[in-house]
Amino acid sequence: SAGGKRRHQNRNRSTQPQEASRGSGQTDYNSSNQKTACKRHELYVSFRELGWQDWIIAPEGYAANYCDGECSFPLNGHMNATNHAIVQTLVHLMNPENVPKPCCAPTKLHAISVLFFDDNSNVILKKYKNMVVRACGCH
Amino acid sequence: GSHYSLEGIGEGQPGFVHRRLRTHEKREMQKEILSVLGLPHRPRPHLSHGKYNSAPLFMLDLYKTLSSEEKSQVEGALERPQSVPATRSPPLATYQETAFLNDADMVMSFVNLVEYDRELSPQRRHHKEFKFNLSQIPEGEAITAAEFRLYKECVSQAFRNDTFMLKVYQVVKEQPDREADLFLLESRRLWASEEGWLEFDITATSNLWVMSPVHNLGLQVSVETSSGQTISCKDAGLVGRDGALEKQPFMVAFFKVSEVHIRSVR
Repeated sequence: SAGGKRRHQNRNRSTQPQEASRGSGQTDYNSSNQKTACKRHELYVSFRELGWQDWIIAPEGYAANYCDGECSFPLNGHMNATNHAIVQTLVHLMNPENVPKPCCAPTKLHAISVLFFDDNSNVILKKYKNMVVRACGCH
Repeated sequence: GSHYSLEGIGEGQPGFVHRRLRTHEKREMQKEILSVLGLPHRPRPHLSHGKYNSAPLFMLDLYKTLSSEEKSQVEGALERPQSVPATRSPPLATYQETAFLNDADMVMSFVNLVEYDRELSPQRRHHKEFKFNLSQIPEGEAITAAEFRLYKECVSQAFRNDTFMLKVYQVVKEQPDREADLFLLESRRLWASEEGWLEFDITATSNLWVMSPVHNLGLQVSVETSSGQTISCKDAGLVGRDGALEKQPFMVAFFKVSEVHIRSVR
């Protein structure tokens, strides 16, 4: 199917001669150039907007962020697959359809503290270690 | 300490695009965050004045201390020596509590469930009782420190130059026809004119209550003048349930995930 892919790209190239003519050089299988590469996206979670201000005392909200974007094999600069995944890829070269599918997910998470009431009106202050996405990568 | 403000705590971040959530997005997000918080459902506390009570205000003070330290760590600001807290807390949280906070994974304050004022009688001393429900503690958390906090106001002219002996007891066993069996936790001599929060270490008692809820019979507080006369806690200036919201008595416990893992039977 790799050959098929190249044929398909050749066909593309014929339809976009200018880009080809610019000599795109090495084909980037991760094609992150055309699609949004795996990266961190901003997301602000407002507990007030979620209607939780009656039981969450602080914070009012926080920058949670999330990961989204394309990942494909072989990995590009975002390479951080484990050796296991790479070996699996090599083993499945004969059956490319079975290679593990990479996904864009957090590689670094940070903690925040949340102050809230429980059902008995007791107050709980707790550190939650994986509430904020700090960095993303292909897994 | 009585104002309640959330300035600067996690308000909308500059630069973040706020978009109103659609209903299903909101529901998905709620589900996701409850799972991260480890909660089966959103709590529905009974909040008449709850947010302005002493315990939430005290916990908010701890929260501000903690989040300012987290912020400085994430932003790589110069590390402060651990012994000096990032912000000198208002009188609510003491140095010692800030040290407990640094070591804790979780802090919980507990609402005082009952409060009896027994009238003076020759046979029975005048005392005040307090009870706390510690049955809702998440599994795997162990108490590293616990305090019972009581606010004392200035007293009337009658005792102005006197000193009080304040005693805190753990109720060991209640007796129907006579006084309960008590275990003295602490006795403290105070100036009658003294005002402020009084903290009493009840770590051992709290651990007993968690391990054996049937022994959770509460605490008793009694006050004597220098001449040995027992007086009511109210006369001694101790704030009870009918006092100001931000001076209500409460209990606070600091937890750490207990390292002791019970090995499952093979």
